[in-house]
Amino acid sequence: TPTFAIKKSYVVYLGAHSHGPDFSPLLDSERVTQSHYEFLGSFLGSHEVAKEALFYSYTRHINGFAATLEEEVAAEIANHPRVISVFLNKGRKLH
Amino acid sequence: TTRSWDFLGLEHNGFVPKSSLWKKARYGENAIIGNLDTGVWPESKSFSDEELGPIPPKWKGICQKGLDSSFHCNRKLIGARYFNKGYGAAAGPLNSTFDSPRDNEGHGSHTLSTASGNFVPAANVFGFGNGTAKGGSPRARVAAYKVCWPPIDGNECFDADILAAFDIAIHDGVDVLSVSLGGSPAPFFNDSVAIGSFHAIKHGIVVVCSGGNSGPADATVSNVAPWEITVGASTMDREFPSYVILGNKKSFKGQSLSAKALQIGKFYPLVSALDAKAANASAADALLCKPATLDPKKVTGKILVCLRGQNARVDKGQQALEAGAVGMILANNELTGNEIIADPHVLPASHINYNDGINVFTYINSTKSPKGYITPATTKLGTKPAPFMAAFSSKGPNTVTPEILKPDITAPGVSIIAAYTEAQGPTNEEFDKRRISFNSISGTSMSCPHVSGIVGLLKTLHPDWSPAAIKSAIMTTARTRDNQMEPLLNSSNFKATPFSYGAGHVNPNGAMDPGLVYDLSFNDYLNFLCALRYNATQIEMFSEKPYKCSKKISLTNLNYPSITVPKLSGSIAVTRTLKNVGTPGTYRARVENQAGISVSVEPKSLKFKRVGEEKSFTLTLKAKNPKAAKDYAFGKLIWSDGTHYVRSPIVVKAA
Repeated sequence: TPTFAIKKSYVVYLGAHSHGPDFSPLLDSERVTQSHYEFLGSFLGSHEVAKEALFYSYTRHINGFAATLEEEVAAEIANHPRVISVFLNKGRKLH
Repeated sequence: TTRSWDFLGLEHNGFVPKSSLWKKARYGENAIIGNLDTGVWPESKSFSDEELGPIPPKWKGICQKGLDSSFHCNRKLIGARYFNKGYGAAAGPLNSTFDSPRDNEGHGSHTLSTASGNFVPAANVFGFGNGTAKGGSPRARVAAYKVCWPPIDGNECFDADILAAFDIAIHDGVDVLSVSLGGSPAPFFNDSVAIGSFHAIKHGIVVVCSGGNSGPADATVSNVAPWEITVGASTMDREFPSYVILGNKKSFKGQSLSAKALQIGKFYPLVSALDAKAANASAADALLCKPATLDPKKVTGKILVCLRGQNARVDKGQQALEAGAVGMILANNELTGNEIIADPHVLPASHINYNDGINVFTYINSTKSPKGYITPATTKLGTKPAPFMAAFSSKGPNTVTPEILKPDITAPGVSIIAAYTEAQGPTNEEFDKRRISFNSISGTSMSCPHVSGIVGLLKTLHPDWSPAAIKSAIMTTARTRDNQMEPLLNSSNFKATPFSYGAGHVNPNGAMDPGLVYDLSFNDYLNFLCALRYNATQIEMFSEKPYKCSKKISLTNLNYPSITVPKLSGSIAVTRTLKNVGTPGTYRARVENQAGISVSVEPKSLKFKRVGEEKSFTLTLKAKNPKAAKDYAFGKLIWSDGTHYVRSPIVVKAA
């Protein structure tokens, strides 16, 4: 019987972007998102699977993405030297 | 808000003196204040754009209507966006109503209008607290970033959405971000608000956060990063008294904004929620008037007495009404003490303090046919003492970096009247079909945008000041005395400490001319991260260029406007640097000492010849004997040239 790992949503934080002064929201954002797909794809096996898992690509100032991942994959990503932190997409309260 | 700006000294009975920060800062003209919250009710008069000029050219944001064709922006509400993918990842597929920045809850409209709403005359809640509603930066522009949605397990706002909103808001060109939400403190780079605000301050954006409503227990404060301004909540000099009168002629002053009143002078049977318990309910739940815990046969036609839990604003009124009560008395527990909050209940009701609650319960338990009456609420101004700390306001110490005092400041956060959604009734209770344009709510969510509005004014007045300089100006000019010139109290009438109020109660007119500031650059924060043992590779990921941690790094030496030493062993020398942002002058140091700790400052005076000049000093703290300051001790450092008073709290605990 196949078993299915539980997937949860995570934020993967990679630091800041080094966009130049002539940052183009359209072109550069697309380039950054592609690089996020590539990075995540290297853990998930393919660009396509990464595209399905990733639901936010932070492209302007914050470098990172949010994706639905298995716990083991999240732990593996957290160990990558390019990664500052990986944390659960938790809920916060209005104060 | 209809009273708090008067209480904060920006106006007096509607008159705005020339010396007011409002006049000096042109009411925050053209500052842009963003709000991460539940969205905005665009039809509110607080966001109309009459008399406002063109949108500032630096603005790059959009009005993302989504599927809500009735949503609109204007020259006041210059931007709105919504972020729901992180929420959707937790909640499952979302329907089309989630494709809108519209505020269906009320919280976001309230906070945004507190920070920057227009002047709106005749604002009130069922006639109470009537006045002209005003935001802190009434001529600033606003942008709503909707990141909070209906709660899932009590949580409304998800990290992935919060981070997305920060990323876009920085790009859009906001000057200030107001963030009235939070969670359990976590390491800074596992915390979406800390990460987002770290990137924001790098771009000169000031981030103001609420400290949380988990007080009065210690070590409950959230949003504790040093680059955030963290705000506690306190009262102002306005009350909405509604008296509870018992059959034995004893009376107790409560608070209420009930639109309905009992028949004048008629006494009603009084029943404790415990005695009105339904057969299958627990006594503890019934006493709190939780849903399905009350027996209508025991409640109908009576005034029901419920005990308040941690959160006053729950559906106790609805439960009482559903069970047939004619009125409700809400009594504090021991923890919430004297903090009584005026809320717009669905039935005649009054919220009373802990001691009075005990008296009411004792009367019920000792009387065969207890009777009571609740007088209609009224509005009373000029009450004393004010401010005092709200019991709900979260407290330090900071559990992530105890060397940084949090909260930083306190501001009005109790019974604040500001704009509201018209998608909900004022109690947010299901069958409250009433709709009002302004509502009264309480929380650090309400105090946070007061500070955001003040930051908007300071941004307009001093566009060259860094986020750290603005924060320093706000903190070092804060007050620690109430309107009776006595030390700030907590809700149980004890002296409050900097763990409740940080540097003190915000004083906007003082903040425009602090004399000196404790400034910080982005590199100082990188050094702070070095001290937290982030390695060079990680630091470079934030700095975008090679960065070498300086050798001598200590968390206590971050140039912060407050001084905290959580583990004093023997003695410690703490260094700070002051920058002159006022006139040339000589400042002398004075220390208000703390028991068991000796404090010395070197040099004792600093002479500033020009604006921008920086001078450093060392503060040496020493435990007078090994047993001294086993618990936290509190003191104060004051630099003064006779005109300016640059105050810093000192908080020390011996190791």
